Amino acid sequence: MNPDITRERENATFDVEKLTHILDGGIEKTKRRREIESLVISDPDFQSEDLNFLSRSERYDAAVKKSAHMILKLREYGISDPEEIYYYSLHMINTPLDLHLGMFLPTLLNQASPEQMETFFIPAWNLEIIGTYAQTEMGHGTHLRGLETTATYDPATQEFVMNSPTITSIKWWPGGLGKTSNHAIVLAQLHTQGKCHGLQAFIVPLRSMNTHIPLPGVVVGDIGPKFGFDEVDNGYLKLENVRIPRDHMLMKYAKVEADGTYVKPPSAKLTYGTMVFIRSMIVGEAGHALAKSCTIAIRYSSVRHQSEIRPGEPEPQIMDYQTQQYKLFPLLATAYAYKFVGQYMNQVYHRITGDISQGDFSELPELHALSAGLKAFTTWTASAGIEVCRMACGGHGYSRCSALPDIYVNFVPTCTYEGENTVMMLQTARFLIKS
Amino acid sequence: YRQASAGHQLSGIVSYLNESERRLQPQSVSSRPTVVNVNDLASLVDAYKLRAAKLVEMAAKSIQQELQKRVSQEDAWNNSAIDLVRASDAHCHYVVVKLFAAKLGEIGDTGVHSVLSTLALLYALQGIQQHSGDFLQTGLLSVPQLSQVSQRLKDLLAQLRPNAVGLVDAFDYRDEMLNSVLGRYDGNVYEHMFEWARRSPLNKTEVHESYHKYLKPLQAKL
Repeated sequence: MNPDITRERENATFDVEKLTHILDGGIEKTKRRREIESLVISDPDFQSEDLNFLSRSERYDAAVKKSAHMILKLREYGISDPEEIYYYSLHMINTPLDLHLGMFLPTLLNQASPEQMETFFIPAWNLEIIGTYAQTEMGHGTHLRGLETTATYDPATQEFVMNSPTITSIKWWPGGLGKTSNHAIVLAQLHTQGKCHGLQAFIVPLRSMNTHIPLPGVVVGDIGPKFGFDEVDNGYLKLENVRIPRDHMLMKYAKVEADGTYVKPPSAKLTYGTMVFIRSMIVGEAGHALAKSCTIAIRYSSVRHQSEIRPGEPEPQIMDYQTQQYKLFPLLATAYAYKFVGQYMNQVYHRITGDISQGDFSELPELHALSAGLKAFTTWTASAGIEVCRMACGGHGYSRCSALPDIYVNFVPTCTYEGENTVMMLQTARFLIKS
Repeated sequence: YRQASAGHQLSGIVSYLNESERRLQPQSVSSRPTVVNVNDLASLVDAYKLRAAKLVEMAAKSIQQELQKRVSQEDAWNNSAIDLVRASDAHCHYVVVKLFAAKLGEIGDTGVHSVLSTLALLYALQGIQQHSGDFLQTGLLSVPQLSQVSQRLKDLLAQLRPNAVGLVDAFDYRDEMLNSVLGRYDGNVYEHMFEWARRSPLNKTEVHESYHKYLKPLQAKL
């Protein structure tokens, strides 16, 4: 153990373990988290060459292998609680199956009719169906009403004809879409009986379940290298008159009868719940990313010696410089602040989910506005904060061995996905002005 | 803001717009008592609340002024977007500070409570320093107080210094999760940095093939 860092720990004026319990939400949570982490860390199948030393294709390959292994292990250990799955998956930066687990399955649970659950859920659970969630288009992001992909109902054959009518309507970005998935839940404008009824979700087969070759009319592939997310095949999807049966439109709420009659959903607010959930998770992620970055920069600052404060004395730890403290300690405070906000949003989300199931939507508008604003507020600050931590490590922060470049490039997309931050802030503003 | 202005009682986190509506009646700044006590977290939370309320009001007023120029509601909104984003930012900042302060109330252990209180105070004061213009403009802070904030912030840095490593240890990231040579738990950074570098694919051979392919032929030509 490095003597500097040992001395630092001896100087602490509080019980570190107790604070860890508070951060986890209790002693039992800490215990369970550590158990799960040990399961993963001691599992040889999760060991791989340092990702920093692999090509993009090798990184994708390693991620697919780990995801496949993770799913088997989750079943073997009987881990099904979302929070415990989250602990388990923390060892993976991002995986091609993230959207299958995080969006495709939950959307089936939330929006599939009982008959559709019968048809799709078990095959999806057993990964015969590998799904993704295709919403964003090359020319359209946060403004959902602007999406151009169409699903036109043909009463003669009781099918929907899916199309990407323009280049800007090509689906773009969904994780796992490029090479991994064989189905996608596609958000498209529903046209029936000559009228457009807005966005609906459709299950679209993409690849043969035997050969994995793309089906006729489906043009699908990887969008190419990105700033980060090397392990994930973010993809593009162009649909050319792809026909799907009527029962492939998710019909728990909105429906289309055999003759093409459209039946409205009971409430337009239903999808807001999912948005609040995802954005609450992102707030927690901001605390997590900042906490990791602070851990790296502050531990390093306690063992790095540089220059001098009083001439002739040994080089001090760089954490003794006020400027270093001023860079890092407010970010440390911010990391704690965001961890606590993440806990609060999680509790609130569970409470309102209960309310919604009772048909009480009263708190939803405020929470929707708050989660949008907090998602933007925390991800902007955390992204900038990670970069400050990286720079605070001097030149070594530039090396991939610090892990800070990876943390940065894999966290910074949170500023644009699940709603571009400026748009999120304006959503909150709308509620504030209305209030 | 509109509902509060019309006298409706709001519920939830935005109910401060009701309360602030009264307190922010136009009166000269000098006669309004300054609320910030740099040592009192509750007072700082209150200051963030009033700052948020003020920025919401300013954004609303901007929209109203735009509407008086006979532009459409949408254009008035877009021409006030910068104010609106600032108002949302201030609202979120208030919520984060408020929740941090509220969390302290749940902490029983005195040692942990003390160090987290220091962190919360630092977070709040740093926000005030970063957005001092807002706080000055709303009369929540006076210029002399600004230097108090700076001084107090420096004191807090020194106060936190002994606990910095403990506070990051509490996040409890295992080395395998952090995957960072600089952030190793044992602090033995340089040995492992050298070891890591030696495993770089470029070091698989002592002489990389590009030397024979390009450099040596180049030398022969020159």
